[in-house]
Amino acid sequence: SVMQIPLRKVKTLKQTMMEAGNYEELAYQRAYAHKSFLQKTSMGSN
Amino acid sequence: DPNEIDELLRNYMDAQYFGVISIGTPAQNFTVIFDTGSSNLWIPSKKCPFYDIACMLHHRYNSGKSSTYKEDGRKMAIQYGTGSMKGFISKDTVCVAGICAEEQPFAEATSEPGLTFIAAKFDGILGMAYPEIAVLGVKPVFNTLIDQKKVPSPVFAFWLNRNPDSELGGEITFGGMDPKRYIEPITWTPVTRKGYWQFKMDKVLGGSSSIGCPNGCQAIADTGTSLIAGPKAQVEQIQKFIGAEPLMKGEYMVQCDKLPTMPDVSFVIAGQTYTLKPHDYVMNITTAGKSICISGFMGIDLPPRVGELWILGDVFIGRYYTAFDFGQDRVGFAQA
Repeated sequence: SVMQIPLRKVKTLKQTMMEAGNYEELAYQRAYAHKSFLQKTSMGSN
Repeated sequence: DPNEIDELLRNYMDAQYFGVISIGTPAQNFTVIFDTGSSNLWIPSKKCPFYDIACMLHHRYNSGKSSTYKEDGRKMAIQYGTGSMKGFISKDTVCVAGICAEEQPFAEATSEPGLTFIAAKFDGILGMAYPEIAVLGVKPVFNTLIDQKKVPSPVFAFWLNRNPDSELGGEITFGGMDPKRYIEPITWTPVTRKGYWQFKMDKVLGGSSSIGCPNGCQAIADTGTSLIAGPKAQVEQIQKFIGAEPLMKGEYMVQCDKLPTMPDVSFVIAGQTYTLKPHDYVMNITTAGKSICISGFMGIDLPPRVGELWILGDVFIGRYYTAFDFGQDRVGFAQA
């Protein structure tokens, strides 16, 4: 027979951050991580 | 650029639907994202160091307390934009919906990257895409269930509940589809590349005009993200069509009071038209006491080696019941 799993729906992290007014901070953090990732790879690190 | 792939294909910031699985004997329970955009199962390990905050804040698998644990030990890493999820492979009994995959290999994570996983409300990820994209070629749980003949047919299906007042967020069906959750007919389209659940999309329509995917394009059905994403230039056209304005990082917002007058957007797949109304493709978020409405469309250009790809996430799957058939390598959609 077919088996089922119920799913729970929650606010996404992004929604939570936006509601708390922290999304800009998060976007900045991610942009910073992106930049440092690019710097690392452009220096030849694998 | 792996960061872009992270943003798009593994954007767990936007993941919204979780379920519970158990691992080991006696059962240890974990909350996971059932993710059709990846193919590995990983959960935090009891062996993660105390300074790994993400790991410490979630349920951790303790192999020492499971009589069915078998050592594998291969090291693995999954690269995300903001770092790597690192860990090692173990084998144990993994149960979903009361059916169990014996000696299922999975990753015990000992290091998890970034803010996303610290703040995450889920413990781990259960990948449900093809084994072809599984890191280390580790067999995904559903494929083990098929091989061990634990499911009556090699099909699983997602129903996501769009009623915000309901306790039940949705339902996954293993081994077939649930006729209570969709309206016939279900229209199938073949998988064009075994990796993601990838298929051909014919076009994207605004009213009767083409506003995206002009000559046909490739798309994937991805339950690991909540938005609909596509090539920037084409998505900009859609945003313009619906009257959205840029917010940040490829995202757009619309005026909430314009919702009743906004147009429908349709996706044509295998000759069938799937229409989204404004309340389907707009997400309403209350912040600092006021509502803002985020467009469910997001533009992103993937690197040339990945090529143009549209990602149909929860915004689409919530409106259209989606079935995934390993037996005939096809994806099916029906009205939820």
